[in-house]
Amino acid sequence: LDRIEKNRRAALERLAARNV
Amino acid sequence: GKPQGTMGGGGMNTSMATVPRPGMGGFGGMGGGYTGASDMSANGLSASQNQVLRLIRSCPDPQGISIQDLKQRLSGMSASVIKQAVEFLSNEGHIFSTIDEDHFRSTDND
Repeated sequence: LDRIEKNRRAALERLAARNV
Repeated sequence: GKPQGTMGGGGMNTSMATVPRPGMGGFGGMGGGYTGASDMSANGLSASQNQVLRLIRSCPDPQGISIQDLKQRLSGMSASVIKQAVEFLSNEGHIFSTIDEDHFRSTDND
């Protein structure tokens, strides 16, 4: 489950980077 | 007696001929803007990418939805298209892989 959370955060960061 | 609604006064007869009439046009009459019916929608995803995203979003499991599941539910879509959509979406950050590289969840369905 740690892995999921990690991936999730990475994805959220990517999403945020796209939305600048 | 009074005139009943002289909007322009005088010389607007000639311009009437070329003015496009609002409301009588061919398409775009559905009102309300984008509803995802077309190729591209508001977020810049293709139709198939949006379908994949919607399915992933609709999955309640904490571990997400598997690629096999996506294929089954999107039976009209080829496996490679689905795979590409998934790759694109995860690149963009809309989804992410969970327990393994075959399971995906959406970032924005908390």
